[in-house]
Amino acid sequence: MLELRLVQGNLLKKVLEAVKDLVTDANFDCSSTGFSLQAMDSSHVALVALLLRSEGFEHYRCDRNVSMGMNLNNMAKMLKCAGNDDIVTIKADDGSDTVTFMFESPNQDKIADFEMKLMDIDSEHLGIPEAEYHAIVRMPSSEFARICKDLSSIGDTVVISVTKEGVKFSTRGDIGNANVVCRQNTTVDKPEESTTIEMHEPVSLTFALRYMNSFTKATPLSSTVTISLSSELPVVVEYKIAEMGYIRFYLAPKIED
Amino acid sequence: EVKQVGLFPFFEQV
Repeated sequence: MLELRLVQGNLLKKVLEAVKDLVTDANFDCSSTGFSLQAMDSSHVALVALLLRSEGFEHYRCDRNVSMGMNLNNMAKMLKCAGNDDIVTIKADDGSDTVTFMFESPNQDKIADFEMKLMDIDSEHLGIPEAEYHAIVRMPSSEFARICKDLSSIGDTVVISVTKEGVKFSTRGDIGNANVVCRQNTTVDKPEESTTIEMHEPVSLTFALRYMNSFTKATPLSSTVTISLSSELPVVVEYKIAEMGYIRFYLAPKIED
Repeated sequence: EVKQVGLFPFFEQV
């Protein structure tokens, strides 16, 4: 028996909007730790890792570890039927081939349940080693989204370079080239509007903007984004989900042929 | 010319 009651039901709606274009089908894993997902895109270039910790749910019952295969587009369709203020409960019986999403309006005057068929998914689970990153950039998520969108109108790839001067996002294309430099700025009144750069050594890596733009669909989940870079590892683009966990996107770089 | 690589050289399947 599985029963997870999430008062902030719209969090789940936002999570689905953030991942459904990157991954078609995925296994959601439910354990005493929380509700999680790890999935790669079809070309095995990008990976999404989601964790919603059990403590973040108002009620969390998971009698045994369960893995539920879901089509994310279908799940998003069902969650779109929930109101933004609705409480969402995910329910599944042991051995069942369906999952039920229950939506309750805040004043309990409307209760809906949507039952979705589960699917068997053979997914490859990757071990992600703990790593020291050469540079960690924390900046407003809306600013990062804006930069990715702007640069993708010029070129297909972005070079992210971190030096003591700041973080530079560069692209080039047929019509010209563009550079955006963000300097460390911690003097603003609101911490969510600041940019901080923790650099152990300079790093410069090239990534496909198509994936970066896809990651920025998670912007509504968090006011800040953390970009961790190392010359030997995929970049990590992390959006913290307040009091619940995170959504992390890993992207392999483009390298000189 | 830059080439897109996959995640597998970096992460191992478990």
